[in-house]
Amino acid sequence: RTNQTSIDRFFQTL
Amino acid sequence: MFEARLVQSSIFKKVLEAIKELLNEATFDCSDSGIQLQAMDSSHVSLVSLNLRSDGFDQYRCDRNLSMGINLASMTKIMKCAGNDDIMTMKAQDNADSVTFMFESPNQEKMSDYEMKLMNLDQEHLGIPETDYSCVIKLPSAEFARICRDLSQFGESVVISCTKEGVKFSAAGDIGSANIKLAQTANVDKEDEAVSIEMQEKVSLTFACRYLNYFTKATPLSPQVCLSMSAEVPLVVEYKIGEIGHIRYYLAPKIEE
Repeated sequence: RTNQTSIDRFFQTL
Repeated sequence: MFEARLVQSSIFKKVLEAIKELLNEATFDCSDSGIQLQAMDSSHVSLVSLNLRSDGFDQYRCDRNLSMGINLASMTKIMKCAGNDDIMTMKAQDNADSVTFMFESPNQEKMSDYEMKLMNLDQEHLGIPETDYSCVIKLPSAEFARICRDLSQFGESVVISCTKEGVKFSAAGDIGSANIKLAQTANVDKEDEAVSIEMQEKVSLTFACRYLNYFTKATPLSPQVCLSMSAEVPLVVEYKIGEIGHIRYYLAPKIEE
């Protein structure tokens, strides 16, 4: 199964 | 003092249409360089990044940086009061807790103004690194909207696979499966109708249909859309906004766990 990743995982919070 | 005048208020109406289903509220950051907005949807699956350059406005003045927290449903109500051909001016004082929208009819016989309260929003800003993407696909925006709409009937996910030959969109579910292949257009008279692919490496990624369909609300902004993909990073869906800027949507991929 594919799971939805979260966008926070790819971009760092400034 | 902040003041931005746009002869074509329809551009702003379309921008709002392009974000209001994905976001409930957002902060419009106004500076000397223009108006920017960055916001994640409530599930943190996607990110919207809007850039309207000051030189794209007919008049623009921003003496001090200003962050306007705006409820998008309220803004939609106000923008509905503008005629498509109206000239729009947004105005706010420094440190204001409200923003005023002024609409002038083209013959200047009708003038209206609407004041909207601003909100204090906690906003998280994400740093988006400059990336060289493995595949950059440009295609007609209406075609992309059609593909997303058609494939969402088959399943919750769309697989986008890009090779030098073309790009394939696939979906599968209870009723069966669907595949749509687009080849790079050979001879194009009309640039807007072209499909072009720049590929360094083949990529195949899976995305949620629901979000792609939200992004296609930006279709009226531009005849072309640009999709950028690299393995295991978010997809970028970009629509140019005339000579004034762009809207970019970033969508986190679905990954096999």
